[in-house]
Amino acid sequence: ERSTRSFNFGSYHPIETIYSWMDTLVAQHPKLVTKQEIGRSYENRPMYVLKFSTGGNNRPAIWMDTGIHSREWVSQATGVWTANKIATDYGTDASLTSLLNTMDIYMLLLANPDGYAYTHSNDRMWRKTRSKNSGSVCRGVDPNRNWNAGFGGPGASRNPCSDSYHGPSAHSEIEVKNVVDLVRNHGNFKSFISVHAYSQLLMYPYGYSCKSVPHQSELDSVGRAAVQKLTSLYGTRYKVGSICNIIYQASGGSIDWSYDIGIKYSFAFELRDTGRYGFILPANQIIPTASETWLALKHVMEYVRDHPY
Amino acid sequence: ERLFVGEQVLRVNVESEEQMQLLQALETQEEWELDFWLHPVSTELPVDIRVPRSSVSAVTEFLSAHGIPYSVIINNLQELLDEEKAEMMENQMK
Repeated sequence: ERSTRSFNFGSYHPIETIYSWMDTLVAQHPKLVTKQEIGRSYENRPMYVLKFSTGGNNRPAIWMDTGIHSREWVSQATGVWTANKIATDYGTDASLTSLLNTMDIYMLLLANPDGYAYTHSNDRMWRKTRSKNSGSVCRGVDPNRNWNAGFGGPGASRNPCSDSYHGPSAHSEIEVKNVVDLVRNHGNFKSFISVHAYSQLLMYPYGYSCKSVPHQSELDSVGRAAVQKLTSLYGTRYKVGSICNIIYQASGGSIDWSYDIGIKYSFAFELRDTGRYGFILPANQIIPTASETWLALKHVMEYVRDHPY
Repeated sequence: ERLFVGEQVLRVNVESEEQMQLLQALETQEEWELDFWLHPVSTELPVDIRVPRSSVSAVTEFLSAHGIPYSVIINNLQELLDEEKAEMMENQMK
């Protein structure tokens, strides 16, 4: 109790602190939160998912990951704050309570643990995984170009030294494969949300192609409504659109993969850069960022709850 | 530990397709070791580039020579990183 209360959500933390905080969150909310190891990273760090469930068997579920690009620290910090928000608001927030009485939420807070540890110890600008690339001195694969969705297509590099290197094959990165296996084995995810930073965008598929997805108009209207909620808090302005149309063609992305396996409500957030700090967003902006993002996340989750398919 | 002393982050607001193409050409250019935090994708979105100290003058001369407007959003990246680390240490002590 004391240790979670003393946890400072308005600061950045190393991986060890976040992992130990997870245990305190689970201990504090044993009937709601469990921690599951979904596999290990390339450097053998555990990958933990926080599962929020009030019972049932294999209920429809919502997936949320943060930190797949390790240098985007505000995304991991937002994930930690959001996990705590869900745990503490359950039972008091009627909408969230009704959601958790019918659905589960899975959160992977450190989707790229090796990269995150490396940004603390060696290179704050590191973005990729830390796997060795045979035949190259350069390490790492861009974990958001490694999914089996237009893999190896435009918008990803075949150069191992590039920050957008797609890797030798789809799902070659164990960090990606761990998620793929969990989502496929579960088989009942209804939404897949990946949180990045920065540039204030809420995007939906596709990235690997600029053609519209079948549910484009629905995803667009859900996105716009969610962003309206986000903007209402501090005025942070977001753009909404498909990855390909709003930024660039990027193949091998996670939400393209999730959409193509049937998870309709697939979205990617690029969080704020209010103040023009890029990836080095000051810690005093973590809680404002997480608070505004929560309004959008909650809107998306409520929509998913109310539109079963 | 890798240090970023004297490294700058430039924010470029491209105003034309031609300027966009010039920046996209920079993306493939490896000599200056540029790290595109935001890529040149549309005239509606800024382009952020982390520039190693050794390349700062070459890059700023290139942008000026082509009339591409830019501003320095981070003047010395290492300073910000030192602040970030100090804040984390202070928090850990607490």
